[in-house]
Amino acid sequence: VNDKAADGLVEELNRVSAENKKLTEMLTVMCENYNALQNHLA
Amino acid sequence: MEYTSLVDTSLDLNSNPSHFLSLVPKQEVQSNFIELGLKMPTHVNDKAADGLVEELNRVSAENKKLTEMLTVMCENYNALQNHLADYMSKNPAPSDSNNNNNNNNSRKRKPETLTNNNNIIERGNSESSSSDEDSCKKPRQQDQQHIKAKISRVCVRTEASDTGLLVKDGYQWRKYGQKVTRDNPSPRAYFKCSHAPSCPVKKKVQRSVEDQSILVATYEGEHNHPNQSKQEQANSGLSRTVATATLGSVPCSASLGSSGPTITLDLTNPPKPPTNPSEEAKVGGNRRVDTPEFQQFLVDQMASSLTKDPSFKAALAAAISGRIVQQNQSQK
Repeated sequence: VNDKAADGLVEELNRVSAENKKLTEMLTVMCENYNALQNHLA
Repeated sequence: MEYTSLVDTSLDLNSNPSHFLSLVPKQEVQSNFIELGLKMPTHVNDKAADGLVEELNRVSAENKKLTEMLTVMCENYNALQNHLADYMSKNPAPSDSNNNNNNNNSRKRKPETLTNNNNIIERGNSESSSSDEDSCKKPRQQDQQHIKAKISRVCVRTEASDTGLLVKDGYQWRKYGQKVTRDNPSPRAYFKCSHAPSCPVKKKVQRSVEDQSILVATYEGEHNHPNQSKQEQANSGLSRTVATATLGSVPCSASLGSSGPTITLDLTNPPKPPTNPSEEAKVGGNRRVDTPEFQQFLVDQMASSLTKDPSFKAALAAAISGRIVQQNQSQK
């Protein structure tokens, strides 16, 4: 039972970390788009 | 287009995000684990479990911050794009259609470059505006096509002793270069219309490989200033300016042979019936030229216009005498 709980905790941590990574990538792309648009306006 | 609606930051990755989006006390985490049907590792390895929970809380908090930042970024992007749209609607530039084309192009092109990313990212990219590079390329290509579509070539016979590369056609030209090509021992001279850069016409002059007494002038583009009528007159074949300016050159006949986009005007061939050039030039391939009435009409028109010209006789005499002199020289 304890092992299961620990596994669940680790699994949850991995999932949240993966989401974190994707969010970071999205933010990077969004920043690039924003900069491109701003340069175009300038 | 609203990006906030497109950007679903949850990505369905976090099935129950409220559990981990904030720093929560251990007891609350414990209750969450109970809800999930899990048991907290309380008595075996409390320290390791605490570390995991702490890490989970930290990552979840970071996740929340990232989500907030992404939302703010999307809002800013939308605001900027609305600003751009307002600006474009208030200041419709002449190249507006080009920009639209470029936007369309970028909408097609940019997602291809980011196929590895998810849909949200592709949409975000696809709406990004076109670059300046693209907006410059399009008109440039159109200009080049426009120039290439109007290439004409004029062949003029000159005296054997004349080594210059001047073909006087009624326009002022500015020489900007000369080079020797591999296929021809005679150098090729490059000219721009003196009205450049407003007038885009360029001229290349080089002696023919087969007959060095023949100058081949290649015109690119069309004059955009009032002398255009003179240019058309010169291209039509019996230009007085060409005949008199190139001493010894006799425009015995002019034939307009249009193969593709290039029009070649040969002023060196032996005489042909005078109706051919004018009828082709005036009618441009209309079938009515086949009728004898129309040909007669053209002959009459040409004769009347030539006889009305007071300097025509002088030009004709100069041309004929030049021809005779040339023949005499070649016989000797």
